[in-house]
Amino acid sequence: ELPMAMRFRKLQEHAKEAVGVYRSKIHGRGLFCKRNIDAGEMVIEYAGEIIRSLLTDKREKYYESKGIGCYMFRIDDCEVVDATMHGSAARFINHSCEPNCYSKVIQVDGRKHIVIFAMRPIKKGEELTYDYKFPIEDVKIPCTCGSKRCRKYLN
Amino acid sequence: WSAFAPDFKELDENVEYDERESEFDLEDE
Amino acid sequence: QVLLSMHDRAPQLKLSDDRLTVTGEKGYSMIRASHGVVSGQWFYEVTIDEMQEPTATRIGWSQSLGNLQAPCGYDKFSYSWRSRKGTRFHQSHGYHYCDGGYGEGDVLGFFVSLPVPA
Repeated sequence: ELPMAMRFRKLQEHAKEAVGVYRSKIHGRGLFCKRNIDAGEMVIEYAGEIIRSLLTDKREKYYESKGIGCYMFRIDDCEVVDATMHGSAARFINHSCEPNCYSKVIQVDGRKHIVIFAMRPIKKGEELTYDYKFPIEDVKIPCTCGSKRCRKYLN
Repeated sequence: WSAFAPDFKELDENVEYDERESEFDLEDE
Repeated sequence: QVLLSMHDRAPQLKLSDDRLTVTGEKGYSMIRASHGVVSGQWFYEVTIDEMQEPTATRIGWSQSLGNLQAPCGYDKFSYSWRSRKGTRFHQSHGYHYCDGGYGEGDVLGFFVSLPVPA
């Protein structure tokens, strides 16, 4: 019920108490809940390096050439958060076709931030997941979320 | 967890990337 | 009157009230003039008011499709001359153009000769 900016400042202090990175059945490592989280609660910021959109292609090619998995999240038409080499634990959040979290871009003190929110109450020990909403493409990436309503492919 | 990814740096908040003068260049003289 | 364009530019650039001076900071981005040319021979001059190390400029000619969130000379739509080393750029390839570059206080001239379209 507090204003978004105030909630965000509190999040920066307390995010590490709520979430942690552990082995995931979905894919390698994932983001997990360390205490019960309420529906609508701010969970963690998807923090990283803020880069201009035009630089994403070049970075993607570089990461691919090094065999590094790419972790980017679009803020808006102009900017992207690149958490590949510098980021918060949110970069480990896995996709699910039945997610328990969603993302939102919020503005605090004139700066934009991508924040992960809980869609519903989440119990301690649950993996936090989010719907990546990849654009549809011809070359399909299989989905390993294992949910009942799995769409089979990420894209 | 950051120990699992070499050269990875954990951040508490966003960092604005400082572009180099040659950031966009494919090739320089 | 040809001036720096209010709208045909990257929004983060600071334009003076008289639209004759532009100031940039951080990464490269572009501003174009209020008017373009189609054919014939055209020339314009620029004075570098302020450009301390390690900042740099790339100035030249651009078509309307040239990307504004990149330096002039980034894609196939623009051509530029860089202050550092005096390199010329097109499609993000830098070629040697002259020895040394230009700096604060210099007056630069840019000429283009375009054929009459068929």
